[in-house]
Amino acid sequence: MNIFRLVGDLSHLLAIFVLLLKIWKSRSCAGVSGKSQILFALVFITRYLDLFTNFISVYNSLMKVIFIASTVATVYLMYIKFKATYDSNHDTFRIEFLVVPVGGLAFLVNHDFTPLEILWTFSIYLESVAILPQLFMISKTGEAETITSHYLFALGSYRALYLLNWIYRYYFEGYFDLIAVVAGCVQTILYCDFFYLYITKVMWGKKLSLPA
Amino acid sequence: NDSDVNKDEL
Repeated sequence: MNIFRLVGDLSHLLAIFVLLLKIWKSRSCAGVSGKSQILFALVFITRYLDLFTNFISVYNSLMKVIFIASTVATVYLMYIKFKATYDSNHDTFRIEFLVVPVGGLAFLVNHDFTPLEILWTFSIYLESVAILPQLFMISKTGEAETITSHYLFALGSYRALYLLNWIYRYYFEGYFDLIAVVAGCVQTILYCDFFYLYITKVMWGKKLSLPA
Repeated sequence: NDSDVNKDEL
């Protein structure tokens, strides 16, 4: 474990709970893409299947449980409890256009052709594009609530910190996983446009609105 | 190959 990975995991945890609290407190999921949340739930479920078979540490197991539970809870709040506030008219990204190609790629490019490894690879590839429905929804509505932009900033920062973690681990531990690094770069690049808007607008107290 | 390395990352 290193500081980049620890801060990255905490940033990820923060993002998930900022969103969960926003929906719970405001009793509304306006401006939030349910499709992205479904993809994130799929990412965690396919990645943490080894939760009961491969114990790494208390921290590792605890975080896996928290990530799965909080993301499933978010999906529940969006599609069941506060379904009336779900903005399905703007959350129109066709996620099958993500899941199918990513599934195919996981079969073709992986470290090991075993079910668990292919599911892990699928999860890594899917996570890199899972935010697209959310970014697409913001581009359609033209703006995002400030709390939603904080959620996105923390979520985007987590994988950027993981990139630093991989640089650290490469030089100090000789650890390198090309699949995770490439997917992590794609994932972080997708946030660049948002990071620019966040830093130039939200940091100065303005609302995040995309140029019309 | 990498898959043998324990997947210790989240």
